[in-house]
Amino acid sequence: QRGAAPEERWPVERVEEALYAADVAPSLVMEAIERLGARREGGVVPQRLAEHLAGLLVEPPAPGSVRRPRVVVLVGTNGSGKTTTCAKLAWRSRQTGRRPLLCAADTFRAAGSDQLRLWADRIGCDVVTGATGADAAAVAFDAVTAAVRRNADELYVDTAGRMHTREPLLQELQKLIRSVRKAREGAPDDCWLVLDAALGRNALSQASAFAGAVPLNGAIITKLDGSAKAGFVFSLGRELRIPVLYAGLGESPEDLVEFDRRRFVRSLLG
Amino acid sequence: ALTNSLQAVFRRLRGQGTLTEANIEAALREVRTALLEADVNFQVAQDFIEQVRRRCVGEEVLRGITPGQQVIRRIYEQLVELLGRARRDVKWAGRPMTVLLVGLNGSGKTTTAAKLAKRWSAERRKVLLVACDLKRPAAVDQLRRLAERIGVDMIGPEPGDTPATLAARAVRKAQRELYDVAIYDTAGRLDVDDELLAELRELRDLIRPHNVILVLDAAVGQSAVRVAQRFHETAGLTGLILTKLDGDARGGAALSVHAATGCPILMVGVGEKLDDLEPFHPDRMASRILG
Ligand SMILES: Nc1nc2c(ncn2[C@@H]2O[C@H](COP(=O)(O)OP(=O)(O)OP(=O)(O)O)[C@@H](O)[C@H]2O)c(=O)[nH]1
Ligand SMILES: Nc1nc2c(ncn2[C@@H]2O[C@H](COP(=O)(O)OP(=O)(O)OP(=O)(O)O)[C@@H](O)[C@H]2O)c(=O)[nH]1
Ligand SMILES: [Mg+2]
Ligand SMILES: [Mg+2]
Repeated sequence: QRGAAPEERWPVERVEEALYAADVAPSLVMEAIERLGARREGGVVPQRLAEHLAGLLVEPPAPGSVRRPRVVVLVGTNGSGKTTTCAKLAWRSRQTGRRPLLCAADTFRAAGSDQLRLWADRIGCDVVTGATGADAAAVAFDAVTAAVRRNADELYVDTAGRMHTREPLLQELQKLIRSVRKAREGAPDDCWLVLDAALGRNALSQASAFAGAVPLNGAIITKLDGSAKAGFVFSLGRELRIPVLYAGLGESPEDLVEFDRRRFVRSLLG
Repeated sequence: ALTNSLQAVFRRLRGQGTLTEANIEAALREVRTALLEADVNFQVAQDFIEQVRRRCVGEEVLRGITPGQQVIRRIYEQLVELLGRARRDVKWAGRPMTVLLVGLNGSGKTTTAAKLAKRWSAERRKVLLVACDLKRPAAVDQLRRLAERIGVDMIGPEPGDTPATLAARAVRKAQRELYDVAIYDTAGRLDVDDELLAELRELRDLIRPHNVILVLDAAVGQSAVRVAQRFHETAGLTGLILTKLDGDARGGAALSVHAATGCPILMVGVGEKLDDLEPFHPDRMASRILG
């Protein structure tokens, strides 16, 4: 329905360029062009493109009653930003007067738990750690027990980075999840995948592999303050029904925002 | 995968004697999609397809293969050729030979610094690791532990140090104590952070490294070109190390970075252990990208 003035339309080439450059899956780019009748109508109205894209994203479920302590396990590939994001989540919790607990279940990487320990000091919350080489599942178990005993509001469990293609490492993660469940029935309440915004098509492979191994119910996109646009999120929504919950926008504790579908799409389209 | 889906497209080209603009157009569009699926930069893919088109059109189809198979072969050959020209070794000059590792947050710089140190120390070279990331919590600790694990010397900050003052001290130490190699690990930084890029340039001017190596995650997508260009403008890249190739990322970033900046490709990271560093194989990378 055109109004008094014809709406500005983006030609197909411009749509392609904008979406491909943003790492949107080629199949979704072609589908968008097709569904919006771009070739037939000589282009796409940007507003309608934005609505189409936003519609591909899954909204997080309504909060509902959350158990206490809310147990959240963060997973993801090496260097994605898990440890820093755990700190940010704890900081956020502290800002609203809640009492979070952290768990450094990365017992593998050099200085993995020291990194989280330093964050815990800066933020002013406790952290449960284990010795290097200790069983990550055992550390997580202890942390859940401690969170229950201390009446913490949340427990954020940081895990070691791992390649989603290494089956033994996914099994190790499953063991950690089972261990958390043993410590408190129904735990973890959440298992979130941390994804680097600069990822290309591999983001979907990562998400699919982790979702197949653990009860993933959300994703956090880190480093969105960079030049990458994280167009893979549309595939997360469309193919895997995974909602994006937060976006990391920097290296400081306050650099985490709730993910806003519309704002994200507007910024992607520029 | 390119080879599978393309075989299907190209099968339709059977029975034609010459490759023409028309009969390879649909096929080339499929190739472009396959390259995009492999994270090759959009513009780099366009240019690459154009080169393939120019090379193929007018070619006689060789006996015993279909036109489609011929195009695929040309694509593979061209990719191997391009990546082959990109392959280079670290520049061994000066004493100490100095390496500055740079890149985005979490790409694998600190781990790669230790991998390089281990490799070169095993070659009987005297290696010094310099922990110039004073920003990330426990970064110095991380490098120190890795250095201890492999028995290599490391220098970290003293109270009040900035990355520059530490680097200056390291330069003097490396010369005075006759190290063969000095490897500088730096803090991760974004290509859009002008302040941190300026700090990097200042560090480079101070250290005067023989090798400035971009450490890049193999799973990076379309932003690889822009990232590489910014780091190249800032610090003058002499090489690329692609990390986390033990995953299933196709690694199109390798092609993108080299095509866009001319940056040579030195090595690849294939795991978290300190031995997990391998030479870069152009033919393996070409097969991986083409799927
Ligand atoms: N600019 C920016 N940097 C970030 C963000 N999130 C994390 N980082 C940085 O990314 C790097 C890696 O972060 P970590 O928290 O160590 O990542 P990780 O997933 O725990 O890494 P591993 O435990 O080794 O797998 C660090 O330099 C962080 O400061 C973000 O939102 N923006
Ligand atoms: N699987 C795999 N993991 C790797 C590889 N290289 C590095 N890593 C892991 O990637 C994560 C990040 O590595 P770091 O060395 O801390 O990365 P960085 O670039 O120094 O990070 P910042 O200093 O925060 O920018 C760690 O968990 C490493 O063990 C690799 O080739 N394969
Ligand atoms: Mg970590
Ligand atoms: Mg580092």
